Amino acid sequence: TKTRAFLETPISDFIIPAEKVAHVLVGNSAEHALLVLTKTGYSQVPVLDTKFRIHGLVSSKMITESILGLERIEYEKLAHIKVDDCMDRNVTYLKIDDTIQRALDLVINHAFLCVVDHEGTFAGILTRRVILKQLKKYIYQ
Amino acid sequence: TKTRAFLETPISDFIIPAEKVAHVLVGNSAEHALLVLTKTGYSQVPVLDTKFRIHGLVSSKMITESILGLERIEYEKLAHIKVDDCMDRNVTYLKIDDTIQRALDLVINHAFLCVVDHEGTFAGILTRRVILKQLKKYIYQ
Ligand SMILES: Nc1ncnc2c1ncn2[C@@H]1O[C@@H]2COP(=O)(O)O[C@H]3[C@@H](O)[C@H](n4cnc5c(N)ncnc54)O[C@@H]3COP(=O)(O)O[C@H]2[C@H]1O
Ligand SMILES: Nc1ncnc2c1ncn2[C@@H]1O[C@@H]2COP(=O)(O)O[C@H]3[C@@H](O)[C@H](n4cnc5c(N)ncnc54)O[C@@H]3COP(=O)(O)O[C@H]2[C@H]1O
Repeated sequence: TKTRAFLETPISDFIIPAEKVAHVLVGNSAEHALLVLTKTGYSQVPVLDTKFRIHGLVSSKMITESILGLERIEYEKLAHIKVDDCMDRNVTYLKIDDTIQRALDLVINHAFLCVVDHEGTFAGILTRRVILKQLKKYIYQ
Repeated sequence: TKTRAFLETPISDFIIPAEKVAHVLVGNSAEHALLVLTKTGYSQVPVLDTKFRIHGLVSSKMITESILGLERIEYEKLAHIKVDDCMDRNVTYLKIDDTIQRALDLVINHAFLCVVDHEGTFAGILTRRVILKQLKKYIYQ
C-alpha cells in the first residue's frame, strides 16, 4: 500500500549531512557556544568531539540557565564554563538505516534527531521540517 | 475521502490557548525577555501588548544578536534595550477558523504559528508537535 511504502522509506535521503550541521566541540567555552548559536541562528545544536562522536546538545537556554545567579545573570562566568557543563547529555538517536516510521514517532517530541552510522559516528540530523515536507507529499499523492 | 476530511478539519481543537502561551509584553527590557525565555524553556515566544495584540516574536538569538559588539557580547546593555528593538515584527498568522490544510503549508517553515480571532486578537498558537500528532493519527487510520 501507499502508506506501508511511505512508512518503510529509509531516512537516508532526508538526512542533513554532518558537514552541513552547525555544532560546537566539547571543551569549548559556553561563551564560544553562545556565539555559534547566535551566528548560525539555530536554537539548539549538537556537541561533538574531533572524532565526530556526539556528546550532547546545547542551546542558549541551557547556557543562560547555567549562569543564572540569585540576583542577576552572571555573564562574566561564560568564558570560564565549558559547554560540557551546560549541555544536555541525553541525546535521542536515529540509525542511518532507520525508516520514516521510526522518525515520525520521535519527531513528535524532538525538533530534530541526531543520526548515527554503524560505527556510532555522527552522520547528520533529521529535522521536523524535512519530515513535514515528506508528509505533505504523501498526503497529496 | 479520508484525506479531504483530514485537510478540512478546523484548527480550533488543536490551538494552545493564549492563557497557556508564554509571552513577553511590549516595553519590557531585553533582559526581562531573556529571563522569560530561560525560565519557560521556549526558544521563541510571542511579544504582546495588554490588549492581546501581537507585536512580534522574540528569541534568545535575537536578543544576543542585538548586543553583539565588535569585541565581546555587551551584556550590560540588556537592561537598557527594549524587547521591541530586538524582536522580529514579521509574524505569520493563522485565523481561528483556518483548516489543517493551511496550517500544514505554514508549519513547513515555522515551528509554531500565532492564531488570531476575528478581531485580530491573539487567540493562541498552533505548534508543529500538534500537527505532527494529527498527521500520525491520519496515517495510521
Ligand atoms: N537558517 C535558517 N534558514 C531557514 N529556516 C530556518 C533557519 N533556521 C531556522 N529555520 C526554521 O526554523 C525552524 C526551527 O529552527 P530551530 O533553530 O529552532 O531548530 C532547529 C535546529 O535546532 C536544528 N537544525 C536544523 N538545521 C540545522 C543545521 N544545519 N545545523 C544545526 N542544527 C540545525 O534542528 C531544528 C529544527 O530545524 P527545522 O529545519 O525543522 O526547523 C527550523 C526551520 O524551519
Ligand atoms: N516545556 C516543554 N515540555 C515539553 N516539550 C517541550 C517543552 N519545551 C520544548 N519542548 C519540545 O521541544 C520542541 C521545540 O521547542 P521550542 O521551544 O524550540 O519551540 C517551541 C516554542 O517556540 C513555541 N511554543 C510551544 N509551546 C509554547 C508555549 N506554551 N508558550 C510559548 N511558546 C511555545 O512553539 C515551538 C514549537 O513547539 P513544539 O511543541 O512543536 O515543539 C517543542 C516540543 O516538542
